[in-house]
Amino acid sequence: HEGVNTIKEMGRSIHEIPRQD
Amino acid sequence: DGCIQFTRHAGDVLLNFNRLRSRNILTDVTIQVDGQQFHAHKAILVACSGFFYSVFMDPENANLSAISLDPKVDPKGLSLLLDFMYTSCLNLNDSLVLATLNTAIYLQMEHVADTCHRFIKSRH
Repeated sequence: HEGVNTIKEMGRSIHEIPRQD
Repeated sequence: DGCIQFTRHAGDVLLNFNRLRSRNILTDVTIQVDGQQFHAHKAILVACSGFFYSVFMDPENANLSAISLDPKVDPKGLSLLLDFMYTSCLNLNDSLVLATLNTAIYLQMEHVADTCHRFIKSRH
C-alpha cells in the first residue's frame, strides 16, 4: 500500500470467538 | 481514497484460531507424540513450520489427518511451540528451553531455534 494514505484503526476488526459455546 | 489499517486484525484473527483450536473446531490434523495427541489446523502448521510445510505440500499426504512425530520429540516442547504458533508468545524457562530448542529444530522453525540459542547463552 505504498503511496496510499493509510489511516490506522485501533479498535477490534472482527468478532471474538468465545472460549465455550 | 486511502486504506484503513486495523492494527489489531492479525492478533484478533490469531486469537480466534486459538479459540477454534482449544474447542477443536475445524481442526484437520491430529499430531501424535509420545502417546499424547494435539489437534491443530494444517494451514497454521504449514505457515509456521518448515517440517509441516514439507509434509503437507507432498501430494501423497493430501488426505493425511493424523501424523506421528519421532518418539524423541518432547510433547512439552511441541505444546509450547503450538502455543507460540497460535499466540506469538514463546514461553521459555530453564527446565524446558532445551526441549523447545530441539523441537524447534525438528519442526524447522529456525527463528525460534535461534531465539532459544540466545536464551541459553544469556543464562550462562
